[in-house]
Amino acid sequence: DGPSMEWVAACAQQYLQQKNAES
Amino acid sequence: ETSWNQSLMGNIPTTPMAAAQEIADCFFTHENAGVSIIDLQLPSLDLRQGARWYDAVLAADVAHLLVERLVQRQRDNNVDANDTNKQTPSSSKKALLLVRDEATVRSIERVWEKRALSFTEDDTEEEENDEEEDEQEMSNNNEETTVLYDDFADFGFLESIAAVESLSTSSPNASDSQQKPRKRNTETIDRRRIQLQSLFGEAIISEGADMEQKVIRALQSNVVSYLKEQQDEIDTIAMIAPVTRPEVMAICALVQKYAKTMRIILINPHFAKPRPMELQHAKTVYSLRPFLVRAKDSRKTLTKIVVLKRKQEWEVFISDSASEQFERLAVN
Repeated sequence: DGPSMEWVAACAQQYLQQKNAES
Repeated sequence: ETSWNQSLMGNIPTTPMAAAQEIADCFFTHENAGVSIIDLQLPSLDLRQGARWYDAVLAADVAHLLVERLVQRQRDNNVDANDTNKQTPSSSKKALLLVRDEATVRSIERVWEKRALSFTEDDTEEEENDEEEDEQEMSNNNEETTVLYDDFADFGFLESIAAVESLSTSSPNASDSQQKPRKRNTETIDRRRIQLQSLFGEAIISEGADMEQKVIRALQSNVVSYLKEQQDEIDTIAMIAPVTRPEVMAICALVQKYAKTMRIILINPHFAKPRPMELQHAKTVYSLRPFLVRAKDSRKTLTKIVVLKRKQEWEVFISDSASEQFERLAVN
């Protein structure tokens, strides 16, 4: 039930990479 | 909690009242039967994370306040639908709140009874006003007003909110030293709409060849016989933390027997995968899952994630070291 942890982790990774690139 | 973004994520479920309010809002009013799951993965409320932080009384507070709200809402709907002066039996339904065994019942009852005897004076102004009005209404209670105030549960509800909100922990001794008891008629604490009972009573049921037989026998004497007597009265069954195999087996039996006619709420259950057949159609009404994120090669865990379900969709919120508050990352 609910989103998989892999999907959540992938979202987080993408977000953090984007943040790193911005800074 | 300091990063929680209330405007995006809703009420912070860090007190029993806030949790009950937020979760109750996720139930649709027309849901009068079927199985709903509440999945609140906060250590103090979640036995699945181990017994170290788990607080059975706190979990019971959330469940109690939640079912009280739902029963009240159902009652209001029924009263609206009928003539307000003629309250039918269906307008005064009750809930059965189930915990594992009698020892758990006793520890919860002990705290609830103690609270009922020791109200504090540091309630919020609003609560004070509400209580003053309640007392006035109760003191004016006579034959003319009996129809309107025939059930003091409404007032008991307000008082139980005050009681729960006023305690920072649910320890049985928490109110002893700091809180000043208020003289109060304990009969006004209305528990008539919530019946706290155990699945298995004093029976200790472990996994084994005779488990099913023992579960059915214990369930029969503790729950089924009670529900038989009260079948016109009870419309909600809530079970806190069914996590062991005997408990899940008992829940499946109850679901099979009552899910078509009653609302069944499972709070922080744990099932084997795949889910038992009886629970295939159970709906997750509210879910909160907090996580910490770290890279595989690092011990640094500054990124926080919350996976939240309030309505149909699942939302993912993130707060990294640079964010002060959670922001929405994705919707699934």
